[in-house]
Amino acid sequence: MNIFRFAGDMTHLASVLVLLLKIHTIKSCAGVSLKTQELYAIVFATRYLDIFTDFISLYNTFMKLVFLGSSFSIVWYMRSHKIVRRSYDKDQDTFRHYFLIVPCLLLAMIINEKFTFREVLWTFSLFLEAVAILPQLVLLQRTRNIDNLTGQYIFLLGAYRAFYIFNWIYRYFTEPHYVHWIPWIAGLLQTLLYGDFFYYYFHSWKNNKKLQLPA
Amino acid sequence: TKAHLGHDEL
Repeated sequence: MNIFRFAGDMTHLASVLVLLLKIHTIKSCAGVSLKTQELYAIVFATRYLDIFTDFISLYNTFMKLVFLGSSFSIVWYMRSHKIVRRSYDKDQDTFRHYFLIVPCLLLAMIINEKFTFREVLWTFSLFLEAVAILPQLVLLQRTRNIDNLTGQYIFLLGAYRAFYIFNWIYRYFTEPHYVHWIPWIAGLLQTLLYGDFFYYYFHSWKNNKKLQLPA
Repeated sequence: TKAHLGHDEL
């Protein structure tokens, strides 16, 4: 464990807690893409298949349970909670996320470190996570402006993967034979996808005006 | 080992 990875995990934890608290307290999910939340639930379900078979550390197991629990809770809130579901804008959240799942699965069948069930699904979860934010960013473009909490959620989500890139650089230089191109490339692509959002988020924060994304 | 395969990360 290194400071970059720990900072990344805490930022990631903060992002899901910000979203869960927002939905739980104001009982609204306006501006949140259910498609992105469903993709994240799939990402965690396929990445943490080894949660009960390979014990790495209490921290690792605890965080996996938190990420699984929070992502499925958010999906449950947005789909089934009688009040929250009313604020879900399904007419705007129309990104065909199955068009993301199939290519990621096919790619994971081709590019992986070991062709086993668990390794292919783990690789699939990395590719899917890289593009999971797309429905949310498309929804933001459509609804034009976003409330602070959703903006913070996306900012933290992008920042966590940026921290992980520093973690991979650190591990590359400190651990011999630590070379994993698949998570590195997927993680870099993921962070780049947040690029324009970061740009507008930073400028709105600097000029202290409401975050408006260009059409 | 798990660490080798990079699976020790979240």
